[in-house]
Amino acid sequence: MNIFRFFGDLSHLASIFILIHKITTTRSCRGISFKTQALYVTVFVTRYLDLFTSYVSLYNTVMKIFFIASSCYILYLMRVRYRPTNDPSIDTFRLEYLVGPCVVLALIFNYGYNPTELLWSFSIFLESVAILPQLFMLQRTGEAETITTHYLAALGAYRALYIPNWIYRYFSEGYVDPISVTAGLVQTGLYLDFFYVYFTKVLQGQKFELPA
Amino acid sequence: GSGHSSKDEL
Repeated sequence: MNIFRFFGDLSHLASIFILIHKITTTRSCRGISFKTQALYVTVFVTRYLDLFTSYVSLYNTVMKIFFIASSCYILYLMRVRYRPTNDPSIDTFRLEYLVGPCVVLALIFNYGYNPTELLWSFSIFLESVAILPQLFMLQRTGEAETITTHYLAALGAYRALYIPNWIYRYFSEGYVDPISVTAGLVQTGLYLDFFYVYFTKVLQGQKFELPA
Repeated sequence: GSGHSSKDEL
């Protein structure tokens, strides 16, 4: 554990609390992609299956349970409690374009041909693109509530902080996990456009609006 | 090594 990793995880936790706060205080999940949230549940469940087989630390276990539980809770909020505020007609990204390639990539790039390793690898690839339906929706509507942009910024910061974490680990442990690093770089890259608008508009007090 | 170092990450 190093500070980059720790603050990355804190940022990830913060993003989830911001999202739950947004949905429950506005009593609406408008602007949030159900597909992206469903992908996160898939990511967490497939990756954290090792909860039952390998123990890392209390921190690790508690965080894994939290991520699975909170992502399921968000789906519940969107699908049940605030269902009328969820508009599927603008959440149109085709999931098969994401899931299919991730299955193929996991079959090619993995650390062992057994269910746990294949699912782990699949979850890493899937996480790297899970935000795309959300970004696609943002692109389509051309604007976002400020609280939603804070959610995305916290989520992007979590990914960005994992990069110095890997650099630090390379020098302190002399090992690089090529699957995590490659997928992580791609994932962080997807946020670059968003971050540009976030820093130049939202943090200057303006509304998040994309040029027409 | 004994596996891949990022398995302890979240």
